[in-house]
Amino acid sequence: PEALNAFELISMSAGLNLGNLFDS
Amino acid sequence: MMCCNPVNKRDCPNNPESLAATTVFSVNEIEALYVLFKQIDRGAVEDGKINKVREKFKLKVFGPNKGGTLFADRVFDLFDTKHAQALGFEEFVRALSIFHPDAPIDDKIDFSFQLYDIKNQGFIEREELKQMMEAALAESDLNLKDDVIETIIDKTFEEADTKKDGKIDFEEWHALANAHPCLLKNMTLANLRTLKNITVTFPEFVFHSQVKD
Repeated sequence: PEALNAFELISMSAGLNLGNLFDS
Repeated sequence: MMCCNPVNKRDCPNNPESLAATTVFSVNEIEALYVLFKQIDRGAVEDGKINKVREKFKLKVFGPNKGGTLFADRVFDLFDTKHAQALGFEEFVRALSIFHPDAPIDDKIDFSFQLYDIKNQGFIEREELKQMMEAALAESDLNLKDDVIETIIDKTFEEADTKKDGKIDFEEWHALANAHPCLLKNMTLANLRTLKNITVTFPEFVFHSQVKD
């Protein structure tokens, strides 16, 4: 994680997965 | 296949043709999205509590253990553009349109900046970034020591804050996002390209789409 910038780390987080909307 | 709970075009409270004209979606896709929307909305309507809409949305997107997160509230607020604490279908479609693979990249950059500008100040401060990092790490069950978090933030500001004023404004965010396309990865949902296959997920839609693209 130290090699990432902060926004990369945030965008990889589980909290931003709108794809779950399409799970039946 | 018989359908016990049909959703058809007449059920759609908004004009799908009008929405299709102002988003990347076709009329058929908007009808398909309405089926999805009703899945989120139905429980809330039956419950009769307006805040239940927010809870249903968060539950659907973030799962049962992620209900109280910073990002859950932030994403909902950006979808709820009328600040009604309710998920209107038109706002739902317009927000999802930004996540379409064919949506303009500038729209994705704009939306993601709003997402990270949690105080709506027009810029991202160091403290906000740290707050978001800590929320993201907690949601991902990752543990980083505070000095590691501070180092990552230092490096991020060193690169992003080109004006050296201690904050990341929209122009700087635009440059950073263009330099690191992976920052926008979550701004594209491949599922939206295959909405025409919505019948795989929602079989009841088979008989009720009345428009052919």
